[in-house]
Amino acid sequence: EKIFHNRDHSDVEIQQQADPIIDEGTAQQFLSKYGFIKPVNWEEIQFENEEAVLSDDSPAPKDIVSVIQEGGSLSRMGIKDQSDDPAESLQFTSALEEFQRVSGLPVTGAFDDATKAAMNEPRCGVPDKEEPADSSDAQNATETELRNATAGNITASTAANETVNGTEDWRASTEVH
Amino acid sequence: GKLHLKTLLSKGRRKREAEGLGHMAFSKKVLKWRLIGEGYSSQLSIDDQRYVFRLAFRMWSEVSPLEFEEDSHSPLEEIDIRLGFGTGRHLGCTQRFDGAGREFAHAWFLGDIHFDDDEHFTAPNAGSGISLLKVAVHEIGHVLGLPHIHRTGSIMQPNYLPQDAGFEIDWLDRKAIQHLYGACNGRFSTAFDWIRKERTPYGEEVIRFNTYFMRDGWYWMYENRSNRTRYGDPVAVQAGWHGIPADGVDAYVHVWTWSTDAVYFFKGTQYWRYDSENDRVYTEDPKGHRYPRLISEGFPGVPGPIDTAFYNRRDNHIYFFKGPDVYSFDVSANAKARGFPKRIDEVFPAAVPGDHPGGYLDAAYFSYTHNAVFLLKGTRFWRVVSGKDRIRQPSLPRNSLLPHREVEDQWFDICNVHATALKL
Repeated sequence: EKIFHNRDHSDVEIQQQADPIIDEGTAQQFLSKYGFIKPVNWEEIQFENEEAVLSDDSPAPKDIVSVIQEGGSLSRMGIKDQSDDPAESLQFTSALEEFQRVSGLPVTGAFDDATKAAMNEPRCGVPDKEEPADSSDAQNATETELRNATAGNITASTAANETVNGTEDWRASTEVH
Repeated sequence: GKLHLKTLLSKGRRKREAEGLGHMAFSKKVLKWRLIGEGYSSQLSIDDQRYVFRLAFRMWSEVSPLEFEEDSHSPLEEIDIRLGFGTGRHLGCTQRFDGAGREFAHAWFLGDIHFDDDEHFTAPNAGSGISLLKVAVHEIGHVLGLPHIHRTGSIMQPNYLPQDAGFEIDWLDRKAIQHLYGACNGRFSTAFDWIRKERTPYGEEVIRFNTYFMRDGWYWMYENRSNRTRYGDPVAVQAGWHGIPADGVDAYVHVWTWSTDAVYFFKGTQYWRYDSENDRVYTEDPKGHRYPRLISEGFPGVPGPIDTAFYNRRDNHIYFFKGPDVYSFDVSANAKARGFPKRIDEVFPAAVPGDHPGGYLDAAYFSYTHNAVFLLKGTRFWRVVSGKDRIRQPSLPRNSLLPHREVEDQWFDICNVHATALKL
């Protein structure tokens, strides 16, 4: 147990508890954070400048990264609550199935109890699906975008042309939104 | 600056296409690590924290060519891997921790490892809590370039599984790290099977053997049935072989006949007889010989120092190797065999022309597991053709050497650890 000295244990700071994964919204954050929706550029996250680290309710890092990578629209990409967007829920289901598969769970595509329990298990914070960071085009695109994003003059179409390979269609659909 | 560093690293990092099994994160073999002062845990003593991390690094070192050295003094920028504990927003990290439960640690490819001090980390074998050792081995795996591996038994699984007693780095995780940094290799001082008598629970006397590889002052026990060295090896020679020179030996010979059962270690011009019953060298053996003795005294006609030696049960001769020559010593006659020394390639010719160690061997090893004699030199070995081989292929010259192979392809994971990590 935590070391205490006061009779009433008041000197033991109330230990913060991790927010449990309880519904599809938090499950989506989980899947997004660990790269099941889109591989996370984990290296990129380590390098984002402090300013970009938003307040406590900052969106899951993937979205911070996508804001940086995307460059064009610097508006925050908050976690969308459950939209009825069919593409989005399809994405969620396939990400959930992928998580269930690698976790050795029955692949139901539904946020069932077994999946919920698995998501609340103690785990490492490194994403399960990382984006290769140093393939040269991704590297250049990221650098260019970062530089342009800093300069604020990147345009959505530029971002679309220089996206990391394999995310083109994802980005395009996001840009549409 | 950070972006520039990332660019440098990304461009500089050699990424081996390894079926998605990570990337080589370091190009040097000796890495420095430190538990940073502002990152001590409030749950374990600092000594416990450092002990656990020393053990975690050593576990990776035992299965890879990498060596890890704890460095508490160099400037921080010279430290390759920095470890620290924190809670919530911590240690200047962009990824805040989530409190007790769920996320327990993360690692960055630049070599930072953070542990969430809101978790209940415990020292090895504490039974409860989250094993700091297991989490540390996992996170170090990330810093070395391994991703999450969704495979039962892998230390790189993303979820923490309560520690099965004494977890180890299994075969596939070893191959994954060796795929990035190569297998372990290097020359050996000697290799041998040590025979000992044991009593079964029913009182029967049985003969057992264990295989050992020695390199200077260190040794490994090799578990043939598991294709790996004993967990926790190498250890210092003097810890396991009492009385032989602490910096290692040149050769081991076990003379085993109906009337003789004598184990000898050779170093320089001297040799020791080993008392296997009491697991130490004799100062005086049952025949009244005192040790160490001069090789030339105990084996007339054989000049020390020797490179290596082995006892051949087929002809009851000891073969001493020295430079390009070999001396055959007749144990029964206690005399050098007639016509010796001869050149090694005359007595042990190459089965394939040109594929021969020449001389200056490191080890000559009779293996009970393989029922064969091996000559080791550098990272290679040559197997001596056996009687069975010659029945199958009569054209093979007697005692000829089959083409060489790499030691690492037959005896796996015999890896050094940093000298500072030899004793934990």
